[in-house]
Amino acid sequence: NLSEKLNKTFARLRGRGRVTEADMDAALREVRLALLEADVNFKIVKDFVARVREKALGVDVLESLSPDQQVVAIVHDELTELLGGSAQRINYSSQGPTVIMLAGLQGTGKTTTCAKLAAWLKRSGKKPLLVATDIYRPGAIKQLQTVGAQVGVPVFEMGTNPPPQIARAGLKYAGEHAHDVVIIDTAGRLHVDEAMMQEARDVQDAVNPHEVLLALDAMTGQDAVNAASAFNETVRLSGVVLTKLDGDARGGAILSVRAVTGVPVKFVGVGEKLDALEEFHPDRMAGRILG
Amino acid sequence: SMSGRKLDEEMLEELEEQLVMSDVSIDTAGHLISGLREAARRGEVPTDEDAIQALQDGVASLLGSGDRPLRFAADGITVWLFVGVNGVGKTTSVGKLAHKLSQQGRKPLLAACDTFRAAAIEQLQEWGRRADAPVVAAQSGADPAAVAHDAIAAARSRGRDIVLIDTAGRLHTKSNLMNELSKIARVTERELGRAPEETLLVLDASTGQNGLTQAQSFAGSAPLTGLILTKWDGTAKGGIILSVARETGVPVKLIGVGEKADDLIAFNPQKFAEEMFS
Ligand SMILES: Nc1nc2c(ncn2[C@@H]2O[C@H](COP(=O)(O)OP(=O)(O)OP(=O)(O)O)[C@@H](O)[C@H]2O)c(=O)[nH]1
Ligand SMILES: Nc1nc2c(ncn2[C@@H]2O[C@H](COP(=O)(O)OP(=O)(O)OP(=O)(O)O)[C@@H](O)[C@H]2O)c(=O)[nH]1
Ligand SMILES: [Mg+2]
Ligand SMILES: [Mg+2]
Repeated sequence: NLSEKLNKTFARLRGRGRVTEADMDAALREVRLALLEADVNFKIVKDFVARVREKALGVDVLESLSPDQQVVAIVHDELTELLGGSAQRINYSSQGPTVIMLAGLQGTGKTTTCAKLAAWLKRSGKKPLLVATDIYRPGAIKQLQTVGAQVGVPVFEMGTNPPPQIARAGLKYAGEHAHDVVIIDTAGRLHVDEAMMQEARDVQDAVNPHEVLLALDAMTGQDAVNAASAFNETVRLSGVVLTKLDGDARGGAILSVRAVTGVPVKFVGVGEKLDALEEFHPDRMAGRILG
Repeated sequence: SMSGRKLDEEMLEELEEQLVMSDVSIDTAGHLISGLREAARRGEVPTDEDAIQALQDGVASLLGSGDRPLRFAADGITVWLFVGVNGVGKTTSVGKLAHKLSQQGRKPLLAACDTFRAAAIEQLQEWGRRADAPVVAAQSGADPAAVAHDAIAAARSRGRDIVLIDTAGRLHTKSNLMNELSKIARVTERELGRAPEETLLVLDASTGQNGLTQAQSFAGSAPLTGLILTKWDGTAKGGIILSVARETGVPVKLIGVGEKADDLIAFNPQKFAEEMFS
């Protein structure tokens, strides 16, 4: 892992006498490799390593007794700070139902996450309603109805009517039936599919969600920033749900997404079961990315 | 910035960056760039255009020859098994293939061996209707190996000539699920009297370095005969398949380019390499 590699790098260097700035570059190469292996975006890695270098030289790491441990600590702290530090809670409505919309690329875990969120909110005393707007994928509505039933949350659907219309009707239904949270599941879509991105925008405009959450698969590679930026430009995102974190992907894509869009992680998906939703811990994520 | 410019170290760095941005591993990118640097020393790539062409050829040659059609049984029933982690496009790929097979005059039968996920069976049944292929399923929670066994028996008794087995998405880190997959593969092989003609790992083109781990892990549970790379209609380049090719030798056979029945094309290494640099 990175700690061991830096230990080796500095141990080898220290054997030759005083540690120099060139030696720092060797250490930073290891940091760069670790981040790229973890799927952090190439450009973000460049900026990040430059920041670490500045900080390390600033605190005179090279004079320290254990420069390897100091560099790891700086990297870890910088990662933690980048990943965390902003509103990670749901912004509830001050009047009328809170509307939460899930969006993202195909297969990232939106439908499953909608049910997990519904269960989470129900446990905290809310009365959520799920709304099915994926009118394309075979069995999508049935899937949401099935997981909705599994967590005891009703599902509003209107067949294959236009998604903005379904969303609007779902919000109206929520108001009439004392639901204080509306969770809107949307179809997976490519950020390069103009018609589908417009549809997402139309759903947002129809119901003005208090939260628009991007479901991001933890195993996503360099393309994560392209998709996240495009989604953020079309439907202003308020948060990310990082899914499938129970796998062994390092998850560096989240660093890139956070760095480029500024959007915070609000939840993490850690399994297929409907109770597998947890709060995000930036320091744990930093450790995971570093391997 | 490319027009007869001489190949220099800065250009090599730019090309390496482009590879990494396409999810090619550092290791494989380094390997390709070293090869290019050697070619440059021998005077074989005077300009940047030569360099890009040489790199494309390097990528294509890593991926092997493009002519790997899916295999059919010489006699008896053909079986193709579809495996992979959650959400990558297994069920959709099964549906697309079933549709194509029916169009070709074959008689596919679909085995709904995802007995776990909500509405997985319904999703496959809809694809069965589109492809005009019967679907063998059991109740939710049934043993997937038993469903596979029953599907092959059903194909025989109903005169179907090819069985496509859809399995549940599973993370390779879950040993109980990987054991379940081994069992499905074993029972299938026992019922057939031979290994399935194809065991296809489905990989999402937007997957990062974890894609290699997925391939290595799944290969440990069932001998893989091919890869299907899905969602190549997005902006992700799918460069992880270069590492998978180098480390496992499993050939890419098909590429998913959309969500409709016709959106599955044969893998073409040259075209894939060109796309990586476009
Ligand atoms: N292991 C694991 N699997 C997950 C997690 N979240 C979702 N899944 C699985 O990922 C697969 C895809 O989940 P879906 O909820 O259907 O994804 P989706 O984004 O709604 O898919 P589309 O609507 O087709 O875009 C399913 O097999 C889920 O069970 C998670 O946190 N961990
Ligand atoms: N754009 C695009 N979407 C695809 C492609 N292949 C599959 N999809 C979409 O990806 C999502 C997931 O597809 P599924 O077939 O349900 O994936 P799966 O691997 O069976 O998922 P699980 O069974 O839950 O593990 C669906 O929304 C599909 O329409 C492709 O080639 N391109
Ligand atoms: Mg869905
Ligand atoms: Mg499936």
